[in-house]
This record gives sequence, C-alpha cells and structure tokens, in this order.
Amino acid sequence: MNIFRLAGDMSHLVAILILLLKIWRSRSCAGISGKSQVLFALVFTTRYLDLFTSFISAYNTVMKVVFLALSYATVYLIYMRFRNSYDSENDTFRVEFLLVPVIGLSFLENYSFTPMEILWTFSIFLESVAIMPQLFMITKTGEAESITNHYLFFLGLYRALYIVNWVWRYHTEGFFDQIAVVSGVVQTIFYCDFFYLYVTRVLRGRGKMSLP
Amino acid sequence: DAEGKHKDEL
Repeated sequence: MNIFRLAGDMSHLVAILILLLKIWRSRSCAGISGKSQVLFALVFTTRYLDLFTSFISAYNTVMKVVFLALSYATVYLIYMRFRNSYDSENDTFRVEFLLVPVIGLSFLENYSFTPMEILWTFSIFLESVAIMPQLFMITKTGEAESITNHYLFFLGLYRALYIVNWVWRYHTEGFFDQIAVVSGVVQTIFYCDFFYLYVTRVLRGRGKMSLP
Repeated sequence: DAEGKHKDEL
C-alpha cells in the first residue's frame, strides 16, 4: 500500500458516495446512466469473488464489501426506488457492444484459464469501458448537472492515481500487472477529454457543461 | 506467479 493507491481508493469511494448521495438527496436519478451503474455492479461482483477464497487484509475485505454494497444500493435507487425519474429514453447505449468484446477478450487474454481468473480479467476489461453509457448519455442530452461532473471527476482521478501507484510499485517492488495496467491506461484516456472540459468549464463557474 | 499478485488491488 502506498499513498497513491490509498488516495486512488479514496477518490473511488468519494465518487460512488457523491452519486449515491446526489440521488438520495434529490430523490431523483435524472441524468444518471443506470446502464453504467449496472455494469459497475457487475464489475465488482465478478472481481470480488475472491472474498470467498482468499484473505488479503482487513482493509481489502472491508473496501470490497463497501464497494459491492454501495454499487448495489445505487442500482436499487435507480431502478426501484426512484425509477420514475430514471431517464431511460436517453440511456440508450447498446451494452452488448461492450459486453461481447469484453467477454471474448477475457477468454483470450488472461493469466490462467480458470473461471476465477477469466471473471477477474472480465471485470478489469469491463471496468475500463463501463462509463461509456454515462458519457454517451451526456453527449446525447448535451449537458450534465455539475454534481454528475464531480462524480466523473473523482472516478477519473481514481484511475489516474492508480497509474501513479503502478509506476511507484514498478520502481519500488518490480510489480507490473500487464492486464490491469493496459486496461487502466485505456480507461484513463476516456476521461481525458472530460477532465479538460471539467477544468475549463465546471471549475470556472459555469456549473453545467456539455460534451462536444 | 501471476495469480495472486494482482489480488491486493481493488
């Protein structure tokens, strides 16, 4: 554990909490892609199956359980509790276009051809593209509330900090996880355009912003 | 030893 990794995990937690509290307080999930949130719940479910098979640390176990619980709570709020406010007409990204290649790739490129490893690889690949329905939705509607932008900012920051963590780990422990690093870099690239707009528009006080 | 090595990250 290093400071970049810890800061990355904390930004991830902050992002998830921002989204959950936004929905809870406004009693509305308008502008939020339920599809992205289902994909994230699927990411955590397939990655954290090792909760049942191996113990790494108390921190690791607690964070996994928290991420799982929060992601399912978010999905519950969107599709059950506040489903009247769910903007399904604009959440039209075809998820199968992500799932089919991701499933295919996880069978082709993995550390060992076992169900657990294939599911772990699937979760890593899926996480790198899971935000696409949300970004697609913002592009379609032309704007997002600033709170949604803060959510995306912290999610992007989490990815960027993980890259710094990998650079650090490579130099200090010789650690290099090819699958995680390659898909992590791909994932972070998706946020670059957003980061630029966030800094130039949201932080300079316009509140709302639109993606080109 | 690929397996196990990456499992400490979330």
